Amino acid sequence: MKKIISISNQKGGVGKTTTTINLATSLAAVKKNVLIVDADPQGNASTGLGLAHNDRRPSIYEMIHEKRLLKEGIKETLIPGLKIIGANTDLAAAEIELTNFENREFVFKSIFAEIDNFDFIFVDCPPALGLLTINSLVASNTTLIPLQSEFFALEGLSALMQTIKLIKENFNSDLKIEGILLTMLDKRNSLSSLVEKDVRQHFGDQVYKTTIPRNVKISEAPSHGKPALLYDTQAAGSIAYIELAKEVILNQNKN
Amino acid sequence: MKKIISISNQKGGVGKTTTTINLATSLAAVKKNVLIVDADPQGNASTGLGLAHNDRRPSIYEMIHEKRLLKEGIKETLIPGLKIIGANTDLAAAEIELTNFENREFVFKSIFAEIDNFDFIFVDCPPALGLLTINSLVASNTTLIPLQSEFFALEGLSALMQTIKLIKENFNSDLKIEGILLTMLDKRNSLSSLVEKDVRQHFGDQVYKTTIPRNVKISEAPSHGKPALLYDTQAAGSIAYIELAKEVILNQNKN
Ligand SMILES: Nc1ncnc2c1ncn2[C@@H]1O[C@H](COP(=O)(O)OP(=O)(O)OP(=O)(O)O)[C@@H](O)[C@H]1O
Ligand SMILES: Nc1ncnc2c1ncn2[C@@H]1O[C@H](COP(=O)(O)OP(=O)(O)OP(=O)(O)O)[C@@H](O)[C@H]1O
Ligand SMILES: [Mg+2]
Ligand SMILES: [Mg+2]
Repeated sequence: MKKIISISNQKGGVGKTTTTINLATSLAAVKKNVLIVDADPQGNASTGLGLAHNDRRPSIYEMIHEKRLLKEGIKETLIPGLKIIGANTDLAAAEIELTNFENREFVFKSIFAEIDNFDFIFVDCPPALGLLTINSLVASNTTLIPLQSEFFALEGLSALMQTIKLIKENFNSDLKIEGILLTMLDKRNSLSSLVEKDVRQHFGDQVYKTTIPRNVKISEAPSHGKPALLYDTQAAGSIAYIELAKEVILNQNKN
Repeated sequence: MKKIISISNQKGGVGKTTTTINLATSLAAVKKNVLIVDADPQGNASTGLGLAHNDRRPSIYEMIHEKRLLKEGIKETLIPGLKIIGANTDLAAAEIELTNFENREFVFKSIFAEIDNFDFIFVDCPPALGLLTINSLVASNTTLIPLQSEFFALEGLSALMQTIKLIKENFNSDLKIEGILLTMLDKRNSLSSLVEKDVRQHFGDQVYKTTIPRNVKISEAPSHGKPALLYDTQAAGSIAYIELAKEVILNQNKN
């Protein structure tokens, strides 16, 4: 029974791609079959998993035009049990093109319906509430929201919750919050702790107990085309993502 | 003679809004007349300058429909000599609506033509290469590119340069690079220094000598609705933005 989770937040640089890569890797490490769909024209998830630039076709952009390409688009990564559909800059054109499609909010949903044999499908969303993110949310069972422990990121959360509510009311009544993940937490910094306190007060158990510390190994790993887990298994960031994976699995059994 | 500068980078969280607010404030502090146009639906520049949510109309979105609203949209800030046109979430609709406009790339240009009495106009762009950012670049004399000293940010730079070249060839032949600004630099972290070395090698004197250090006072300031310069004048981040303003002014005399 596949579970489709969008990693979304329109605020930029909050750890969407980092969470996609490292959570997916942690789940693959405990024998789950995982697929990442890179829906961000920047293609950071593709790069962070070492997918060569000339190996990112067909992307979800080409599949919008020709569904039959799905099987060709699913590529291997360095991690057994983790596959990826890569992204390239053509995907930026999809944002404008999708505006003129008949059922422009449901295009990803019809593509994902053809995908089989995965326990989890993670969609890495771009930093915007445009049609690529909307399509991902419409096609998903849940959305996981990385939240940087900073003021601007906190401010954007209410706009995101509003968008999720609208999508639930108009396009996908089953859409739920998978969880809110506090990222780049720096215990020494009072702002970080204030944001954490505020978020736990407002959102209660929707907020993961696991938090991700600011950890330089996490930001170094992508330059080696590897997840932090492969780059430095003992790093504080890697351990935190393994803890997160345990919590995500535990929550699946609860629902 | 007004100068219109877009602060742009499709990579999220690299310091676009922080640079817009603090560079504009530093220039206002040396008696320049400055306007910020918040072109990001997140409205972070509006929040960071203490503009109340109910004081953000008309935004550039309403002006797209009715140009006469320009004078009403220019609001005061706490800083003498610095004004702002605020943004609200309606602006997200502009991204989709603009696709069907006649000259969809030139809408901002015709609005900005009506603005007078400013030395500098800064446009804070969203983290995307969509029509809001394209409109800003078409309407601008130059673009200032904040670059976080991290691997994913560096990777995105070539896509941005490519977009700037396309805009220069098709819509705005005068568009130049105002400068590339290294942000959130952490001298203790080897990745930061590697990125700085790499960027200076590739882009030479397009890269400001001034760099902005990672500084917690910068991220605390927006929660008080103030620029870092007002929140803590002696902070390393505030001093760096004052240095940047000096360099920006010096460069104006060179060109
Ligand atoms: N816990 C962490 N500690 C240190 N650095 C981190 C951490 N998480 C992410 N980063 C770094 O911060 C930057 C932003 O993270 P990332 O690119 O994953 O965010 P994003 O939300 O996907 O960005 P975008 O909005 O551009 O898609 C990256 O350079 C990444 O390597
Ligand atoms: N030099 C700095 N030191 C510490 N924190 C910083 C610095 N510059 C920016 N920040 C913080 O980093 C986060 C990202 O910065 P900012 O929001 O300005 O980036 P942005 O590029 O405008 O993001 P977006 O892509 O979402 O528009 C903010 O929380 C900000 O307060
Ligand atoms: Mg990303
Ligand atoms: Mg911003």
